[in-house]
Amino acid sequence: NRYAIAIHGGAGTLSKGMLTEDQENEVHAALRQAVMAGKQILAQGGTSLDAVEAAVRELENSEWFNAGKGSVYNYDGDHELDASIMDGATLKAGAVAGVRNSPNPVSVARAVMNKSEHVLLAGEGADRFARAMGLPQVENSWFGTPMRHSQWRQAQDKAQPSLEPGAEDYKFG
Amino acid sequence: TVGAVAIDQAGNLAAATSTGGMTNKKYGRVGDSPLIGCGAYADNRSCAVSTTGHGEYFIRHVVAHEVCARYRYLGESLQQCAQQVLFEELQPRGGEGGLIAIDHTGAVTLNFNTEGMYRGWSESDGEIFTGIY
Repeated sequence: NRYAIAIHGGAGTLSKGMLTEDQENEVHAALRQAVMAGKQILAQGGTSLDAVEAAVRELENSEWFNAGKGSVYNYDGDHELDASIMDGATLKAGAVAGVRNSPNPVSVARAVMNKSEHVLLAGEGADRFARAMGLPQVENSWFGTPMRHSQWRQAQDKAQPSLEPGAEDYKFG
Repeated sequence: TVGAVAIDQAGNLAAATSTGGMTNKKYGRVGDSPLIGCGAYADNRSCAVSTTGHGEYFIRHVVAHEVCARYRYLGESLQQCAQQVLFEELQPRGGEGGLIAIDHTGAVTLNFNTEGMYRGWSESDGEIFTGIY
């Protein structure tokens, strides 16, 4: 009756010293909390689907990671979120792209998997589906944080992308 | 981007990924996270995978499914599959990022070809590990 769980909170170029020691400790604590959320479910004989959803929800709820609360800003200063989930036993899967009002996109993805005949819903339709399923809704501005806003300002200042399609679009992330 | 993979006591695998996307993205740009087979994949016959990184590369290389396919058809270890995709396929083409995976035996691997990946893991009755760099 073994079990195991692994999580990630994003990968990239972490220049040394980007985080203070206190901030690093906060990140480690948030990672531990997410692992624990999934581990508790597995230890009690719960399913791997419930475990990965619980762990990802913890990470979405933490401002330290680019998902859910603390998501980055798009070119227009808004937030568009994506998520997916998949069950290895049945190959059932659910996903959403470009949702704007669901605090936990991974749970909307799971609703797509369990309560629709689709795999991927995108944009306004995905938000409408989340509301139809009675899932919590927030204002789009709820996702913003000072840390991400300053990253967005940096990205905007560095790049003066033309609005012409195909113009070199500065991406930061 | 965040993600999780798990194997439960019944031996079933699952994967999930969630993201806010890329800072300053426009035109409705979507990366690999919501694309099954790219940002997440789970199959009890092989492994569960969740990825993070430069989405366009992870889409072109169908990374999550590529790891599962290598495992299933080449008989490589989970670690070998992950290393091969991240360092032999992606890195030479500029694809930066990482992935976490668990196979149907419960083996865990966390790999990244960048300076760091926020990660954590734990096995039955084992302690909890976390890492940043």
